[in-house]
Amino acid sequence: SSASGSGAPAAAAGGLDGGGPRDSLSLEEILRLYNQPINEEQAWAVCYQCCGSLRAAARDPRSRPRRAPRRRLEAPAQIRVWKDGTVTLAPGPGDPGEPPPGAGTLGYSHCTETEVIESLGIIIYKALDYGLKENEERELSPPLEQLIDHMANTVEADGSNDEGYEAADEVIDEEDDEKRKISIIRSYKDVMKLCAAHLPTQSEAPNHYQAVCRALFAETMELHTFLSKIK
Amino acid sequence: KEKSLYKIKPKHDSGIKAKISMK
Repeated sequence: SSASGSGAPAAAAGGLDGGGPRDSLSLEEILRLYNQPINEEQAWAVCYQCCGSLRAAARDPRSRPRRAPRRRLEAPAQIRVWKDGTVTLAPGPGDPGEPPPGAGTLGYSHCTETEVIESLGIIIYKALDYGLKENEERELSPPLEQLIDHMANTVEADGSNDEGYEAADEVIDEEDDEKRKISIIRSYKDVMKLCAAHLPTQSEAPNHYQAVCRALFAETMELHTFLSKIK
Repeated sequence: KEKSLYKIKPKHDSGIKAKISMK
């Protein structure tokens, strides 16, 4: 059912470069292959995993082969989901082993942790909004909307969110009140805490979110293989 | 488990989509 829609097979057939085995996919490739937005659980998982790798890189940059320098994200093509469920930022111009910035590049520059988080929040929202018309808005669950609101720094001045979610009352409980305690996101760790608090058991967050991203990679590759065979 | 379908509503001027688009 994921591939339903007239554009999906054509998009999928041309969605990946090369025919050999792949160890990672960009978020853009995933969106194009499915021709639909990511689901909420995948959004939580990509946020958690991406902030985890950014945090690890920030703490010990020399030990990370998939190094992720601090810079704003401009496109889903810069987020890579790996076969093992790791999520990293794609190397950019000027990074070790990469060509220097030139004409037509995205013009990366080093920036603060909160700026990276803000840009990640925006990219994740756009992945949730993928394919929707300009005058349409996806109804997100309040906790995820709150996470993105805080990441993207779009929270209203009084700290309240826009409550356009009609079914909000039925899911707000003490657990949500606990999550509201983090009113300002300042670090990758804050994002990871909120993502972990989304789960019934917070200690399961590393394994759970890695499994979600691993499944996202595997299912996308399966879809690509399937659609390629049909073509 | 989350349903694969999601609800779509008209874009609201004070909604998250409008706020994100202004970033």
